Amino acid sequence: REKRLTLPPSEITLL
Amino acid sequence: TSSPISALNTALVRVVKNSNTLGIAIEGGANTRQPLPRIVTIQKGGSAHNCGQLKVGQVILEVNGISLRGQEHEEAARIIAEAFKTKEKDHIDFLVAELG
Repeated sequence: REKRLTLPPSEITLL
Repeated sequence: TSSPISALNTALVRVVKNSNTLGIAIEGGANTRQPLPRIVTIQKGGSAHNCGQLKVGQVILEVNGISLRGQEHEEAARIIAEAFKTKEKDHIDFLVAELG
């Protein structure tokens, strides 16, 4: 089983 | 589990809705490298900018008492957008923390 090494990049939302 | 956030400088900031826009951009959320939403931009002329107390780099812990801990990006953004949109209040209370 592959271990995920990095978290997904953050999205940016303009509010 | 103990919270590292509790050891940081936190501030309760009230943003009055005195402009058509809130005027902040946020990044992050649960399951990202930035687990709590962080302010990356404050637009001039927006309510947040007019308030003068929110700063780029602060992380948002709570919005009107609603914790953003564990909320994914989209949900955190929705909570903030709803807080700005509702006519029940003329302001939004942000609990923010200064990092580093």
